[in-house]
Amino acid sequence: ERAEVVGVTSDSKIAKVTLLDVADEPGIAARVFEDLARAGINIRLIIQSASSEHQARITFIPELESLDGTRELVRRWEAEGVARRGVIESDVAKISIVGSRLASTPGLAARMFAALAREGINIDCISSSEMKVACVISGDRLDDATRVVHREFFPEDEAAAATPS
Amino acid sequence: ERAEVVGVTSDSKIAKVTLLDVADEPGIAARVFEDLARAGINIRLIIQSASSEHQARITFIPELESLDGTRELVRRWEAEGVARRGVIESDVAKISIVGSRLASTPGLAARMFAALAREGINIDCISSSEMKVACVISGDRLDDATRVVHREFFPEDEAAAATPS
Ligand SMILES: C[C@@H](O)[C@H](N)C(=O)O
Ligand SMILES: C[C@@H](O)[C@H](N)C(=O)O
Repeated sequence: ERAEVVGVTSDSKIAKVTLLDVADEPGIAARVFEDLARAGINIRLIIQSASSEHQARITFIPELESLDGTRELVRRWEAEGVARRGVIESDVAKISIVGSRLASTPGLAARMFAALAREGINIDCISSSEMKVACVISGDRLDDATRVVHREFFPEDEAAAATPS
Repeated sequence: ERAEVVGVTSDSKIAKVTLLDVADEPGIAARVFEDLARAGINIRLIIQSASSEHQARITFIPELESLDGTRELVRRWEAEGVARRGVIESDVAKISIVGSRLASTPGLAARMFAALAREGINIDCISSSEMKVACVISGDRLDDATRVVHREFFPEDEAAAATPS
């Protein structure tokens, strides 16, 4: 199977929640996502990079419409010491390339990152798998980002729109 | 489409590289992954959670067989100030649930995290998308993790093995 990018998708009806300084011990991630599940809050993305000194940081991307419910949970996690602090931002967007064997072809992800960099767009978060590389960026840059990433992988159809998801 | 988990996959021939304190400005992620691509290093997973105070942390999962090439690059990034420090660990493994509409059903990810927690398995990194939730854990816990996650989602076929990937 040849590695290739088959599409560019974007999502702007999202928020970003970062839980700072959660204890890096078994059961914390379960607690956070069980609480979100019980509150019926859909999550687009979960990202935790490696922790250090027994403190971890968990970022998740809820849908914008569930921001009130999410804010309530973050307050409760801070009060109960699940996280030292929770930071909620709603001016974010997600842009992704989708395809096959993406993760095992490092050049494809690099090309996406370079297209964003040339346009001066900072990458806030990254999450990748075999079939998708997703970047969280500032919401006001989504149109530029979609245009330049689309041009990078589909130069021949500059006019084609990205599929909003 | 109903949300469901269709499989559990695992991967132990991997390493974990964490770049600490990279500058949170456009072009850094592009530089790192262009260098990896040029060196022909395949990456299983890229994770960057939200940064703070203009410093970011990037974690990526190369294949174990390319550890020498990766170590060389990390040394160069440290020398050139791309990252303050790079931490390389090779006793890690990845376990994932795969299926459809996983990200929008928070309860499924929570069930995976809870199954690991009950077994006392700490989660080092998390990366999720619509079709996959992947956890990086300590390599010596992979067999236990595969057993308990498999039992959580496929209780009726306790005997079935997970698909190594
Ligand atoms: C931080 C969180 O992921 C923790 N390590 C856990 O296993 O739940
Ligand atoms: C840290 C890195 O992702 C940086 N923010 C970039 O855009 O390249």
